[in-house]
Amino acid sequence: MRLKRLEVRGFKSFADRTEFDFNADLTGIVGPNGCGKSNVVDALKWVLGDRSAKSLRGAEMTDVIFKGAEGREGLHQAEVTIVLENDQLGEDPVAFTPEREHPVDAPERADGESVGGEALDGEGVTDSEVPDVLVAGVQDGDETGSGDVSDVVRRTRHALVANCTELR
Amino acid sequence: MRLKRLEVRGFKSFADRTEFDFNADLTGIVGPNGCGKSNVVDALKWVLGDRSAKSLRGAEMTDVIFKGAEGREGLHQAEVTIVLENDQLGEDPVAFTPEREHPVDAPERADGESVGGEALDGEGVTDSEVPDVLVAGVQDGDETGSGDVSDVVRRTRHALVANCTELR
Amino acid sequence: SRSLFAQTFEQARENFRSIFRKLFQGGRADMYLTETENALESGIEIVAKPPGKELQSIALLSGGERSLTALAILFAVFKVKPSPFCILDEVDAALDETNVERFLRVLQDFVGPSQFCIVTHHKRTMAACDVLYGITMQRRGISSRISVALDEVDEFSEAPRFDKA
Amino acid sequence: SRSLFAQTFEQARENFRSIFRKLFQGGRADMYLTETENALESGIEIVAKPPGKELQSIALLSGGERSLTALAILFAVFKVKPSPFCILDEVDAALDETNVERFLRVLQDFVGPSQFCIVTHHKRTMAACDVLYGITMQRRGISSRISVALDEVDEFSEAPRFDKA
Ligand SMILES: Nc1ncnc2c1ncn2[C@@H]1O[C@H](COP(=O)(O)OP(=O)(O)OP(=O)(O)O)[C@@H](O)[C@H]1O
Ligand SMILES: Nc1ncnc2c1ncn2[C@@H]1O[C@H](COP(=O)(O)OP(=O)(O)OP(=O)(O)O)[C@@H](O)[C@H]1O
Ligand SMILES: [Mg+2]
Ligand SMILES: [Mg+2]
Repeated sequence: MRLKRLEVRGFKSFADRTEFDFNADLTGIVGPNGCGKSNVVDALKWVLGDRSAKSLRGAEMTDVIFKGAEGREGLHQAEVTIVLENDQLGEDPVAFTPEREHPVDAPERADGESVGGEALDGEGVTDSEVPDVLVAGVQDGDETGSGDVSDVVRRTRHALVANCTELR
Repeated sequence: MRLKRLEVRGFKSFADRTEFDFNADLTGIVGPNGCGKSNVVDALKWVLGDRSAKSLRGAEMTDVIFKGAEGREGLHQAEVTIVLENDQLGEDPVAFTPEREHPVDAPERADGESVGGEALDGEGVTDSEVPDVLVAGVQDGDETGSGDVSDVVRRTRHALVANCTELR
Repeated sequence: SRSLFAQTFEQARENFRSIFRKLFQGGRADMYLTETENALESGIEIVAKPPGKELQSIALLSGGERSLTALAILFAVFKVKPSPFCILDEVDAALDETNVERFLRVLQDFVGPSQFCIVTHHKRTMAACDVLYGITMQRRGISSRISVALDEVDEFSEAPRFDKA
Repeated sequence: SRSLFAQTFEQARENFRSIFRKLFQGGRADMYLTETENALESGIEIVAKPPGKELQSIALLSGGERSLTALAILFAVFKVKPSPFCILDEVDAALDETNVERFLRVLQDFVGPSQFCIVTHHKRTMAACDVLYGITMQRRGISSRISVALDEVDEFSEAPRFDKA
């Protein structure tokens, strides 16, 4: 399974459609403070199934939708598509966009109906096919910042336990 | 009140007597990871009255005593002296060393009797004369690291409340 | 002393608003007491709006923006009752080059009446210092101090390496 | 599956001990289960001994040593069951130049079979990447992507500045 491409639109500070090719083994993301680097990381977490507002650094799930900027209206939906190539089976790359039903009580986005939501170029990828992604950083949602070693130890326990339950 | 000098001996990784002159307005401390920069900050916190093992990044107060290194025995006491010049009153610089009674239950330092403990060059400085020092850093003892804004907000509340109680 | 607290808080708030604008070169920020009834027991709420962005809670800010906001709060409280000296330990770690410069510009407003001691890995911050002390572990596990000039910093922070290469 | 957990834990522990030695170029470290009775519910205890120093709890390590130890744990668990890709967000922020290099050397052991994406402000880490994407807010508050070559990074991270100078 290889990551080929990521497309974001209306997700956090990415108001317009933006594409990232991930053909390389090691891709770097750089830029000044506040420009949107960690938002790319959040987009990858979200499209791969992370549904915790806190881990996406928001108060609620609708915080991922572009809220507006100087001279630009906020949007009503966020859409992230990831294209994965399953090199074992020689299949076509499969695109996967999360079905995002917004909670009806979403205050400022009352019109934020379902976001994204269709499988492109082929069958939808079911959750079990979505690969595990290890995400680690010092800016993660929780207050302690997972760069701190005691935090990583806590996650290690979860990772190791999860590992076993999966293999059970 | 100006900080003139700091002398450390047997404090954390400073096994031998080390002196720092602080005549300048802005002094920088630099060096590789793990060389002892934050230990200098801890020495200043300790000599100015910080008695919380956690804020000094230890489990108990005896963790400030040099524990030994490759080819070097641990020591039995830690001593930090700070020389302050009270420029308002034109007095001589006053040295201040904390009286450090070790808790008798100090396990590995059973021989760690009182550390430091005498006032040099003049009268001892009483606690009330010890100036407030603002210490802020991302490596502070507590897990969240006080560089995090929510942590600073919590401390701000304490600082503001403390401010008022003092002036009462 | 409740009225005293309210007065001190208002001063800190005023300082925070102006220092934030200076650090971010624009935008605006504010701090509120969550409970006005019993001010001494109340929590503090911060909202920040970097230039060109929407006003939002501090949780949505980036790592560097959070550090810069934390520094604005620190300086705002410091200005209410300046201590004779202040120690900062790697507070510039998350800042990019531009924000390090802005931080140093604001720091200069405080240096002089108070003495500052700063631990840093950023070259620009080192360049702003009057004196630089290097800490080294020539003998493993034992710290010692050496005086360092700015142009020696690169060599200094590489040594001593025990790498097995 | 308790025995399975014990087996997985032992693998992670083995990995941690060897990766720590590689990152610190010496020293030794270990991880223990605090409760052996009910392993699945147990906490994990870490001890670390950087080269030339005493064995101690992770709380006494310096900021950079803690980050490096955290990276050793991350890679140790990753090695037990590698994911197809891994995202690292400024995990090198607290590291000095020497430790950034050691981190990159260990990272190279993992790149290839798995894809890595890394957010960083460190020039040495940027230089190790195959491709660099720059994120910019030419229009305030709106992010866009541009391709960046390594020698353009300095200019890029300065722009766009709206400083009122
Ligand atoms: N829903 C949203 N709509 C618009 N902008 C958003 C939204 N959510 C977050 N942002 C903006 O994204 C910015 C943060 O971006 P991000 O955390 O990716 O920065 P970064 O590049 O990682 O910076 P640093 O180097 O400081 O870590 C914030 O300033 C915030 O205003
Ligand atoms: N009581 C002690 N005796 C001997 N060494 C100690 C003692 N307490 C702490 N140390 C050592 O001091 C080191 C940490 O030093 P310190 O935290 O000052 O590093 P630093 O220069 O701030 O590094 P960084 O740049 O990573 O923050 C640890 O490696 C630890 O072994
Ligand atoms: Mg970030
Ligand atoms: Mg430190």
